Amino acid sequence: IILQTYRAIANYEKHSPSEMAMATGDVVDVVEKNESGWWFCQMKTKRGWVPASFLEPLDSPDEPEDPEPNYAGEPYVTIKAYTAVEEDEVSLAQGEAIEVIHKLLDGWWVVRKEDVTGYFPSMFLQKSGQ
Amino acid sequence: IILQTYRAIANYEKHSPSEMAMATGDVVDVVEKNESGWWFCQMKTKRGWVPASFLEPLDSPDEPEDPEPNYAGEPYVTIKAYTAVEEDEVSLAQGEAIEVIHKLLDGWWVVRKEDVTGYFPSMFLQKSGQ
Amino acid sequence: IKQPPSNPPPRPPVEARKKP
Repeated sequence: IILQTYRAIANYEKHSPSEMAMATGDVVDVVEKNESGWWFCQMKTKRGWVPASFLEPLDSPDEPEDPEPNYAGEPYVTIKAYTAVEEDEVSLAQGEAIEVIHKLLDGWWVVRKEDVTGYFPSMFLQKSGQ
Repeated sequence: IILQTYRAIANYEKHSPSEMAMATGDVVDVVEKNESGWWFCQMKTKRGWVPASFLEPLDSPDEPEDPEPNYAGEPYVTIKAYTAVEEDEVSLAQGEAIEVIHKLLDGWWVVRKEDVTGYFPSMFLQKSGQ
Repeated sequence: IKQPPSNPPPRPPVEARKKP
């Protein structure tokens, strides 16, 4: 049988184990339409880029998996300017030499410029000497 | 290769086509960990009950698929009491005879009791004479 | 799990509310 395909028009958070949460835009196949207004659906497999900071490991949710910090610092250069948004971030122009202290998996690395230390987007950094 | 499995710790709305939206609790397999902090993931297939009112058909989003109303009314009886929450809903005790005017697919049927008309949960109604 | 939840589903989200 061919199942009908529908799209979620709003975020839906589940309130009981037999329900399924949906994010706006999710595409689902409808397996059963109950006249109560509850429809049993199967989420279409989807793939894409998501921020690592929104994820935790399923098996060991609390085990830190970030690499160890390197306080000696590793020389990097900024390939794009960035202006700090949060107070624990660092503003840097393009082409500045900095030292990377901690390469966090969420892409916000701890960097040091002279005596200023803070978070900076890793995608705007390039290893020195490359 | 065995992909690592992670769980979404918050809702994430996508901001560009190559991203994937997530609802809190979604389970994903991590295909690639980019050091920018963007991870390419594949959503684990999930199934469950969702409210029909949060869905629209993928191909014909605006085509109404609800059945036609029956203004003559069909006799039903309430099998469970319900107190109106929104102003367009009707409060009824258990065992009340009412008439169903419109059986909407989202499970909120338009019912009439004497001169009062409004929405009532279909799961608390039973066809009369059964 | 073929039994739907025992409570009524939520009303349509506001942006989808059809005029009665």
